[in-house]
Amino acid sequence: DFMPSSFSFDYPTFFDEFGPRPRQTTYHRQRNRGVPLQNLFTDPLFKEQWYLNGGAKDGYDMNLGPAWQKGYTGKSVVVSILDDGIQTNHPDLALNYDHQASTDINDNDNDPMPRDNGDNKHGTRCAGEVAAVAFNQYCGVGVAYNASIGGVRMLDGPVNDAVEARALGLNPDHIDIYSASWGPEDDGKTVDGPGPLARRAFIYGVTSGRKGKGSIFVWASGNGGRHTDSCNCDGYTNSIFTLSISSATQGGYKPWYLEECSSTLASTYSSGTPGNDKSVATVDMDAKLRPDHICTVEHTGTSASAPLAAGIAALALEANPSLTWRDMQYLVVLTSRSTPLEKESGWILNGVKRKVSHKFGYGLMDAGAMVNLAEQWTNVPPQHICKSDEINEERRIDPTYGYTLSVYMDVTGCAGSVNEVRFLEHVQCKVSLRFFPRGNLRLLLTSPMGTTSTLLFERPRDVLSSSFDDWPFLSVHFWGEKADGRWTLQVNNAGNRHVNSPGILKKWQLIFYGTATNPIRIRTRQFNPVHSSYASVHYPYPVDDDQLALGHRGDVDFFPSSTFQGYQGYPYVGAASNVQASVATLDGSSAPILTNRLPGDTSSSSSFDSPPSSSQVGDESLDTARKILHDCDPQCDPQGCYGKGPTQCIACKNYRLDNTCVSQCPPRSFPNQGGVCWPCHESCEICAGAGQDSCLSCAPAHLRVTDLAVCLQQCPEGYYENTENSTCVPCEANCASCQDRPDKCTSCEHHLVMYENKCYAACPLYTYETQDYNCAPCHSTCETCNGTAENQCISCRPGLFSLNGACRASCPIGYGADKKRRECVPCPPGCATCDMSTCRSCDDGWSLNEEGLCAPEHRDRCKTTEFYENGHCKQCHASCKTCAGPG
Amino acid sequence: PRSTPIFTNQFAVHVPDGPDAAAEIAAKYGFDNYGQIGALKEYFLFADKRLHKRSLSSSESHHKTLRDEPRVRWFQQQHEKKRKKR
Repeated sequence: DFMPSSFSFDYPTFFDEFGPRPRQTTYHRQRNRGVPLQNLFTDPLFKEQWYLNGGAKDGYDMNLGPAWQKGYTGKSVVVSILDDGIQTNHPDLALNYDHQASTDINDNDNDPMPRDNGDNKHGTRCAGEVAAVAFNQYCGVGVAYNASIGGVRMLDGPVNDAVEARALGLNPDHIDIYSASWGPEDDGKTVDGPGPLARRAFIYGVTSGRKGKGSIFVWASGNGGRHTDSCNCDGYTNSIFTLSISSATQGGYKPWYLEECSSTLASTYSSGTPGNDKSVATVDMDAKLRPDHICTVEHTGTSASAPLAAGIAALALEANPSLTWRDMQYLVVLTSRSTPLEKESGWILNGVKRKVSHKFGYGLMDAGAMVNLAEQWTNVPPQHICKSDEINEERRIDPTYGYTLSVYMDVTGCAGSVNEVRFLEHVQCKVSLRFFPRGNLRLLLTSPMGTTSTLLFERPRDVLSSSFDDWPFLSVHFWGEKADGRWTLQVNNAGNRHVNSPGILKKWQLIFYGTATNPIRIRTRQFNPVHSSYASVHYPYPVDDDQLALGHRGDVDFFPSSTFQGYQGYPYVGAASNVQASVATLDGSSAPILTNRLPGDTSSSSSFDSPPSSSQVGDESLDTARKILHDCDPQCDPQGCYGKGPTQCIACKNYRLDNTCVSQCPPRSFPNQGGVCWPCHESCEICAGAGQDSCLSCAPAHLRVTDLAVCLQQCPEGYYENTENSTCVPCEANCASCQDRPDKCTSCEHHLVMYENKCYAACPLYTYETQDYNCAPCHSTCETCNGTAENQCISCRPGLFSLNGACRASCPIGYGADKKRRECVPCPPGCATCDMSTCRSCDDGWSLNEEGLCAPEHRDRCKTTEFYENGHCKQCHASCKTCAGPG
Repeated sequence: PRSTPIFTNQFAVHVPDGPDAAAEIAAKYGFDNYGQIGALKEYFLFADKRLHKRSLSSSESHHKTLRDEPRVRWFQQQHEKKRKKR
């Protein structure tokens, strides 16, 4: 809430220049709880922003009011819209525009201003949803109306893998959230996803972006509802790295364009049926800045949903900037609400009693709950990845309508290993199968706790394809469940299309992502009078709160008293004289014991934030005032110590680990600039810094990804594991996956075919493309073919001639050999033998003429519709039944 | 049946030796070097203006050139991807 009289700012007039400028004041008014939101915002379209102001059916909205009332408006959070550009000088965006979060890939410059062709308004509209400036006379307000907003112009031209990688990897230490409202065609028959570069960009983003906390990627789940598409066939929304966001209508129903799938994490409001439901109000693209063109109330589809989610995520990040990419997903899972959307069918309770749906994920996002939980959130433990064995037993999929193949595997969740997963997050089921048509299939996965998640709904339009190759279907429905036990995969022929032949389930595998210990720990801040600092105290999540509890109740880990716990606020005693005195008074210990100091030593350290380094020594004046002893630990520096042992040093000669001086930092830590041993990222054994990209060597059970310089527990797609040196090596060009060697492909990029474990754009000579995109050898006589049989040649090897699909050394009687085309071609009429079109001998009753053709010897050889002339039978005029000449 | 991709005249190239080596390789074979691809260190975008900007087949000669260059660990001729706003 805000007091209109208590603020002022120099808002630019409409005709100001809106070019890049330094960030200005953030616009808050004082809180004034109780004032309706509608009365707070002067923005003319705020009343049209029904999804923000209680305007959905039954008064629901996405609960922004409480988040704003707490003062969270996206300040200091950077969001970038990956789309067709954004209008940087739009009067409702300009103040929040951030050129460092922007670029133009289509024109290869830094200005993402859209090309004004009437169609490039998409990115600008999305940007307005996130960060339209509040309290002005333009349009409405952004969800995070003080966030920095940028745009990447990338969709106004050809898109390729490098374009996507550049967009997803733009300035990852500056941009916090990337919002993407695009993807492969939602036509109900496409299966497509990021290529190798974009996949690397995602991995780099979550491991190294935001200075190691991980970039946050928000994605629109897809508009293919009309074509009964499945968002699990879109490799971007189906990725564990993206928050996949679906839509709900103003009435709380599934909109017509919604795609159902198990990778959708949550939903926000968006458009519905015109006439019944309103759409989304936001800024609009108009390069000429015509006042009546700069806003719209007709932004629609899942495109409009993802930016609303990105804005809410920005508020949560402001509430707790240390959230990692996985923390953000937890917050969404735990705070999204099913209640406003429960008129729609399809909700299930998963094994930890959380409602989830294939339409809406965990429900409608709730900004107030997100920021509340974010404030108290402690980072989740490291992600563990546990891969099951790959089940390679081929199983027949019967073509009968309604037939279901059930297979199962019993897993331990890698119990007892460093990869142990006890608390699930994402579950991927990687499937390779053949079935024609592919769109008939429905795939279901059932967890040990009895939750059944549909990995793939039948897609009636997917009638020309027949395979999935190592496609990692993602389900988020098992979040919080246990991994160990029996998992069942059902492959169901559920479609209406007639199926001629059986299919094959070739292989499948489960990949569990999660943690070994309870990930949910909230924190209250308690003041420690001894250390004059706050310490985090961690409590288990309230067990009576069904909305938030994830299950495994009573099995809660308090934060371990790790060696490194609390290093940021560690009470350094002795660095500064006032601290020494304070410690002496509080704990009753004697005055410091000082050693002789070297001439020229000076004091330099004076705050908690700057612990002493080996070169730092105590205050000169203390020397003379205090008793000098000589029995300090060798690891103490010349300032001396309070007592015996390396824990009693005033300052350290070398490095400090907790309160102990050490000669060198132990494994899995590194000395910071102040000489304090700080923990490496958990994936590092030796490191040069705290980030995941600072590993010099990897922690046990981790593999070094050679080209990304990060350590992971499992090699990502497109890499193979070199077990000799524990590295993940990129597969060769065009391999989607490989084994043992970079050039031994096990699958190819989408458009390619595989031959002898290499990928090609087309099958090489003497081979043909099989239904499963491999190249198989032709018969030995064929040069090209469409099958292995002798009569399936399309062209013949040199010296052979093709006839009816078979290749032969010579042509039979009545055929001549076309040496250029390597074909047997029928001889001209009357020829007994020929050489292409030249007769060598004639049939009986025909005679060879000077043109090399056989002519009938008598006119009675002609048909009734022909006449005889110069030894040839010629066709009568079309109007004649019989004739004597050509007329 | 899958739609044939449209290949461009751009190549993503992984050169572990870094930007100087990438520049040398690009110059040696007549590529324009557009620099690092986003945040991906050691990955560079090359283009050959002599090659058609759009083609239905990949360039075998360029594949051979890059395959035979020992300082190139990985490469990929870029092809268009259909992407739709939602």
